[in-house]
Amino acid sequence: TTRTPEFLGLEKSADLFPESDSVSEVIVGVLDTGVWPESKSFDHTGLGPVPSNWRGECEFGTNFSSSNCNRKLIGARYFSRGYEAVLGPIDESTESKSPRDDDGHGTHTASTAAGSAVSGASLFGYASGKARGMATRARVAVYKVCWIGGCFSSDILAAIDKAIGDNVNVLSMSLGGGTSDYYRDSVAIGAFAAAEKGILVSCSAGNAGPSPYSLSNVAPWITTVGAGTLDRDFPAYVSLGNGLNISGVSLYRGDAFPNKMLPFVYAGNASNATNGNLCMIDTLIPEKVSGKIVLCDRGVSARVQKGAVVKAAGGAGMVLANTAANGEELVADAHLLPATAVGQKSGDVIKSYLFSDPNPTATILFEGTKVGIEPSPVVAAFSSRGPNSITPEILKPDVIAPGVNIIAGWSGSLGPTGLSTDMRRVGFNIISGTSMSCPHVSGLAALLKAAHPQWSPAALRSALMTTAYTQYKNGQSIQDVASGRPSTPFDHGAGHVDPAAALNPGLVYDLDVADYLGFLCALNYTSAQINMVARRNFTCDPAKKYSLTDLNYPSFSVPLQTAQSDSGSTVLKYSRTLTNVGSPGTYKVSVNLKSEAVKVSVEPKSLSFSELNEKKSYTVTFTANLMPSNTVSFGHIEWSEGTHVVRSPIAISWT
Amino acid sequence: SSPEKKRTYIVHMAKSQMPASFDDHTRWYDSSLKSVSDSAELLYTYTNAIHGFSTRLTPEEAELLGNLPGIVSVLPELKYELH
Repeated sequence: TTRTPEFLGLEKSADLFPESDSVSEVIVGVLDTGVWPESKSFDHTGLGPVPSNWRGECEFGTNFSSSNCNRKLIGARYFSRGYEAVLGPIDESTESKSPRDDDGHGTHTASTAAGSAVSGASLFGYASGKARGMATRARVAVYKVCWIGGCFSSDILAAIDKAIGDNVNVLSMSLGGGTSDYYRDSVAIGAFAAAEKGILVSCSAGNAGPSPYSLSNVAPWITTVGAGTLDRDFPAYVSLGNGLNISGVSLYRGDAFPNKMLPFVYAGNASNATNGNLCMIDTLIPEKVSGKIVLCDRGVSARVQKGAVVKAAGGAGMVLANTAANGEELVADAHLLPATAVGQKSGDVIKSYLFSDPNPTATILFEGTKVGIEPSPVVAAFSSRGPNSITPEILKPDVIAPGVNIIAGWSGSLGPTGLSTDMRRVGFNIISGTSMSCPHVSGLAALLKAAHPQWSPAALRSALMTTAYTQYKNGQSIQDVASGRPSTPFDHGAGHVDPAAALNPGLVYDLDVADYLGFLCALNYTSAQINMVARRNFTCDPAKKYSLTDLNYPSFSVPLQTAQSDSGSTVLKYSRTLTNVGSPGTYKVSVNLKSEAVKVSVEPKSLSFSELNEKKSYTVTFTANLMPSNTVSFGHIEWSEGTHVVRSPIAISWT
Repeated sequence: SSPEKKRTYIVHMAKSQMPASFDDHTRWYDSSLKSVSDSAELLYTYTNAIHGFSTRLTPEEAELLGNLPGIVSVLPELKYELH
């Protein structure tokens, strides 16, 4: 991917990151739609022999053999038995029964995490530059689990099973399955086993935002990644016949209509369908759109599909307007016809013009790539949001990372829109989703793992979380594009990742399997349910007090019931243990919480560490007044010895 | 709604309860499965992620399997989607 290495400070801080030899010992496993091995992102030039502990394989199948692997792409497997059991034999004329990626998504995520550096990358000239994965020297192993008909948990579990046996160090999974208890969720179950083996599991948070309680992959042994924007944009303006210029974005490249105003029509007025405004297939009347620019509303069908519908009906161009569901978030697409996407407010302005002018006209002006856009990052509207619906005491997502308009490797099987009618073929494509932010964190975790091979997955995640930032350089809070207001820990978790800072966090909140078993006991799981998650007979000690608030998590989520106490106030205690991974020092605590309803106290107020790996515990007491349902308060707890700042977000909610 | 309609289940096994007569957990899984269904086959056997296997069963067969010794749970598989 281009730009994100600079945006994340990887280029500027290159000296801080581990030597290439240690990174090349780290293996990133990616569960996805497979891989396009011919992508330049999997060039192995300069890489030495595969790590000696590697046990994986490059499996044979449709248009794929062991010769497609190399010293970069060291493993490629596919898992289709569960899929075929449900949907019948794979039609090899439409999808490859092999690790080969016919979709593009898997090639994109794998190359984002650990793709080699490729000079001169771009999508039709957009986002041009040197594309690289986050961990350019790490090895890649792909596990194809998603097919045209979906991703089935029996296949996913089989892939995780193999990845653990193959000895991957990081597992990247940009997929999810809604919200089910951990013992029913194959990703959570497999991730538990992986974490126990020292594998960091990074998962996408989901694209169901901005609705609250919309997160996937919320198990505390998973690193859950939301999405933010970069400081890059692809402006394409709509110039209206009344002289107004409206901002939009587009990745269209081709013949446009420079300086030529065209008739402009609202799709809802060019269709007999009740949902004609959505530009669904076969809903536009060709006589009413031919040669015109058509305004379509976003929603229901794919954005690029709407462009194809307009084109098929004879339209000359398209303006795609967000609705309330997307607000002002602009996602650029490589449309098949001149087209641009505009926000809801802009869409309303355009509609007002369309409905008031008897002969509306417009043109679209494509401006290419712009960088240095501020503010950035902003939380993407689509990024799924907390609270955590399974365990409200665990704050999710953990962090956000770049996930909007990300360029990375693509499959040679299909065009950048993914439409069957798109005959264009590209080496790189620009797409958006928490699927794209997840592999950023996977690759960064690989870098951290190389720098600190002894750290547990929880310690690596803690480093990423406690060093994440929540403010821009000017001190303003990171914005949420969905609301236009400052984002909260339910949107961004601990904040936006800062990999250079994560290399040296000072202190970490560590966790091991015993902690997670205690967590399952605190959930009142039965022995059978614990066995399903943790693969062992484990009996919770009836004499021991298990508390969800004592899981040593690097963040604080405080769910309160509005009718929790007759006295009107509730007292909750959270205990945490910090491990020193830096120099000796005395850390002092500070609490920032803008709430009259909650008082926070921390004991002790300072912690002195004299040795590496020394552990010190503290307790946080939240004393909360009764508040109306849906009230929220946010803040953070910081420990600092003057050099390092170890920050944990606080999210308090009354339901 | 057909009673014969099969779906995929993920079966969690208590590995510690494997009878001594089996020297291989896969044979135990297969034997357990065959005791409730002549036609069902192992889709996958899992070693590292869980102790167990996946298979296609009718709801009745799944219920019978769940009552056998050594079976921790028999849960229908879920469908996931890319993000």
